[in-house]
Amino acid sequence: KFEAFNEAFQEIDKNFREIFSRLTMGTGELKLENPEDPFTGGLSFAVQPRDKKVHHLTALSGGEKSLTTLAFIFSIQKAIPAPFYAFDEVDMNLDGSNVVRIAEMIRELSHTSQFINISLRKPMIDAADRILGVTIRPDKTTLVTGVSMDDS
Amino acid sequence: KFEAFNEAFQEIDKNFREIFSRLTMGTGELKLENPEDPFTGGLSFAVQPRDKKVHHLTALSGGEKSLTTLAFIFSIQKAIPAPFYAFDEVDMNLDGSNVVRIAEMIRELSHTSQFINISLRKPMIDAADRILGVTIRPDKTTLVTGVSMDDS
Amino acid sequence: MHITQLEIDNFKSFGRKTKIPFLPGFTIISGPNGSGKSNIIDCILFALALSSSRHLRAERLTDLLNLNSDRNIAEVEITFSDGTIIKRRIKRTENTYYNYLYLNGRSCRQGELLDFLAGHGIVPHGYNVVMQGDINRIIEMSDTERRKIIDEIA
Amino acid sequence: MHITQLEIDNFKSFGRKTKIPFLPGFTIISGPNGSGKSNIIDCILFALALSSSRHLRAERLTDLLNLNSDRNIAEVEITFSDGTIIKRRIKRTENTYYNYLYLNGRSCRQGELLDFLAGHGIVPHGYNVVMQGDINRIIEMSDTERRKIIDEIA
Ligand SMILES: Nc1ncnc2c1ncn2[C@@H]1O[C@H](COP(=O)(O)OP(=O)(O)OP(=O)(O)O)[C@@H](O)[C@H]1O
Ligand SMILES: Nc1ncnc2c1ncn2[C@@H]1O[C@H](COP(=O)(O)OP(=O)(O)OP(=O)(O)O)[C@@H](O)[C@H]1O
Ligand SMILES: [Mg+2]
Ligand SMILES: [Mg+2]
Repeated sequence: KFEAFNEAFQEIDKNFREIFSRLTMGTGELKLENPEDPFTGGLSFAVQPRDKKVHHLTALSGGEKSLTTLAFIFSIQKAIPAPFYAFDEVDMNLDGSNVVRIAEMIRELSHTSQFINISLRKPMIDAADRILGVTIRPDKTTLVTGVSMDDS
Repeated sequence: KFEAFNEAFQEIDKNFREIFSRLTMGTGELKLENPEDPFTGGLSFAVQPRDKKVHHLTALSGGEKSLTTLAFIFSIQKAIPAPFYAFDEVDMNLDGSNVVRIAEMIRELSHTSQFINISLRKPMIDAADRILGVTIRPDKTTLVTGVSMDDS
Repeated sequence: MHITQLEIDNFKSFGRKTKIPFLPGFTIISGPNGSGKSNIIDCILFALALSSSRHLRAERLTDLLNLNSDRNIAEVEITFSDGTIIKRRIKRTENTYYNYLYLNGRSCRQGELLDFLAGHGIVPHGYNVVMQGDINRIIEMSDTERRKIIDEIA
Repeated sequence: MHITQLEIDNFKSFGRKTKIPFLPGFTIISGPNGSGKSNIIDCILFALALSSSRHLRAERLTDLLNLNSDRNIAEVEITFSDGTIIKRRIKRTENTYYNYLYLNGRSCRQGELLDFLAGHGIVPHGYNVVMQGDINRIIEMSDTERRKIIDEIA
């Protein structure tokens, strides 16, 4: 059990450092409270977006929190991919250029896992393989229209 | 005290009905639990965005909740304007056309109150009288650059 | 084991039977506020029994039945690429309701389904599903809870 | 009584003295994630003593002092169109910290300032300030709390 946890943790932490610095131009890593006996402690993030000194996770901005969370989810995906990912407007706190970065990242990861994302932001919609349009009919029921882009 | 409350409530409710239907093409009103003695009960929203039947406020979508909240704040502003309003990304849940609607509404209300809004969405930024740009200097401190548009 | 089809009938705003095909790769769902996008994610969480009614923005399970129809059954069926089919149905009666779960055509209990899914890398608190407004949950949870995410997957 | 100027020194990410002019009408603040936009709203809530340190995303008031500087004082001053000037300063010492509030140059207590502001339509839970991520708070609060919003303003 300790072996399995440690192996997974090391790989996820390695991925996290790489992905976090790619997304935020800063440095970040995962920190175990008790590396000798992980099950007695917790797991935290030691992050410095754009290499700013950060006191506490709560002082991060809304966008920085979202980038940290997404970097964590992606670093797990790279180590142990889940069969599918369903994200509901995870880009709501991000500025335009961060939406582009996250969209590119999802495009890359979507070669090994299925991504089903809800988004209202143009750069995210533009990066997808295909778009499902959703509207309301006059009788108030939901209609889904498949817009199949070239599945290249 | 009852008089003052009731007068304010009637005016705010009237404003709410008008603003809510303008924003959502549906109908909505404020509901007092105890209209005879308001101080013993609460205040709720009875809303039907796009005239859909709604069971409970929690079943509303993220965007519909934001529109309802903004309609409420605006209906208070019209009755008893505060000296200034500071909104931090209140448009994060809204689709493009709802951002335009809210931006237009704020433009109108900004003739009687000062609005200081933080936003990442283009239609909101385009609707403003002026933009303050905020960036990070190399020493990690915040720099504010005033971009003064024609103050027409 | 990705999702290839979702079939929804009388669940939330899906008052009419709806079949949604899914392909591997990157699919975006977009549309106006209130049109039913998040309800699609709710369908997935409902059918896979991964979420309580509170998380599905309903007070009781029967609130998930389409409000505007008088039909007493709501059903969601998910088909996966490896042929697995998971279906869940709620049936409302006068005084109570019934909750049915099917794994490849055979009725099963929630525990059995969750074990089956865990074997395929789908766990209840798995970070493969992020609901609307929930993106900062992982930052705001306790350090211990966060560590448990890795426990479950390792 | 709208805001005409904000002067910030050594508060959060404002490591250098910053003067921000404000005009009536509709002003947008925009810029990249993490650049310090929400910190401007935090300055206003801090100077007007409308918010606790937890709401300002700090554990203790001294966390509001710029991390990268070794100066022990942070100060925010707000000037309004009717000439009112409100200033708040925190001074950190070895073992403790001091919190100073000034209304038009004269030192005052928090209660006095809140009464003054209430007289001008600015109340602590007033819905004229909506913090980031807080837009759905009014929907999610209890009916009684919601009614109190109108009590305070009537
Ligand atoms: N049981 C039900 N019967 C009918 N309609 C329902 C039911 N439950 C929820 N709805 C409707 O579904 C709508 C919400 O849908 P949903 O949350 O999926 O919207 P959305 O497309 O995600 O919007 P947003 O972009 O604002 O997040 C609400 O307007 C609500 O009235
Ligand atoms: N005491 C402090 N000293 C120095 N920097 C601080 C302090 N407190 C917070 N910060 C920094 O301020 C930044 C957050 O700023 P803020 O929340 O205003 O960003 P923002 O522009 O609103 O971003 P977003 O668009 O993501 O919401 C964080 O990166 C944090 O490190
Ligand atoms: Mg939604
Ligand atoms: Mg912010």
